[in-house]
Amino acid sequence: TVGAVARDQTGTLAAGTSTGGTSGKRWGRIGDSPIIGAGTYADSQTAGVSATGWGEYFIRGAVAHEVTALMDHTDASVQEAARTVINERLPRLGDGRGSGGVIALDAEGHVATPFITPGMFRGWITEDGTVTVRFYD
Amino acid sequence: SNVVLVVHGGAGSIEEVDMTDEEEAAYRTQLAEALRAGYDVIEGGGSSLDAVEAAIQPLERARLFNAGRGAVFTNAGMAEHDASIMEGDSLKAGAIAGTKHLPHPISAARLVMEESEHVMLARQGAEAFALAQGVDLVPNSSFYTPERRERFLETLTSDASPEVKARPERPGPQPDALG
Repeated sequence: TVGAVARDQTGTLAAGTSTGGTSGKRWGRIGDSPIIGAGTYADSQTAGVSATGWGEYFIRGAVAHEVTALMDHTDASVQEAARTVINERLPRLGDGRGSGGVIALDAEGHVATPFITPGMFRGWITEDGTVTVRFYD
Repeated sequence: SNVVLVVHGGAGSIEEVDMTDEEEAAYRTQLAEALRAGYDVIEGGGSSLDAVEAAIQPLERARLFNAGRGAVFTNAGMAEHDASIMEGDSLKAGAIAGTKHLPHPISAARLVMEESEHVMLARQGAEAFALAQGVDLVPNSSFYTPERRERFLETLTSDASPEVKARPERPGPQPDALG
């Protein structure tokens, strides 16, 4: 799965996610990536979010929207909201086997990339063009 | 606090990848290319929507990631794509699911958002819509990579090559991973 969240010079946020799904999937299985609110969500008042991980859990948790909802309802920062959803809420879903992560960006340019897998391919670029790429913590 | 674009290339699969230095460099190069593609849009005064599409397209073209070219195989031995996109001011959104012949799923999702009254279109319907919008469909085989095909054959039979069998880091799928 791949994804991106951007904020433009007007402060508008956008998010997108694209995937090949789960290896060996059958029966028309669809994961969270194309589900608005689960794998992708963007609200310029709060944050843009793209998710990657075990899709069934991200659908049950409406994970991408949950990050923005926490920010909206509790005044949590994007880092606090994303961490809470991925590190605390996601493991509580269903049988507790949910795993994965999100990238999230707010309108002020604060970024969060929490994950509960051994690693997550991710990177970000700042206003001055500085690139950071990370795989693990 | 001044980030304009963030991207990801998946989580959870890294433990299955015994990356060489060359492969790690390739991942870093691809992610950096995606970041710069989106950054150029922002720097040029383009929209965040354009930047997201510009950043994801190179990742869909890259063989390293599970999206576009390089997508994992379904049980039927094909590549199948899902994608979605959302704009944070208007809260408009678009998505496609289960397509097999759309060259850039993220762009097709954007077409659904901007050129239809719907949020999600699936399978043949999504492809028919994209075709009507002027998108050229491509063969499913154009998304295959040798690595994904090898992994698929490995999951289907025990006739994997000796090299595959010798890889302790590739134990094959767990039963519950088969959908």
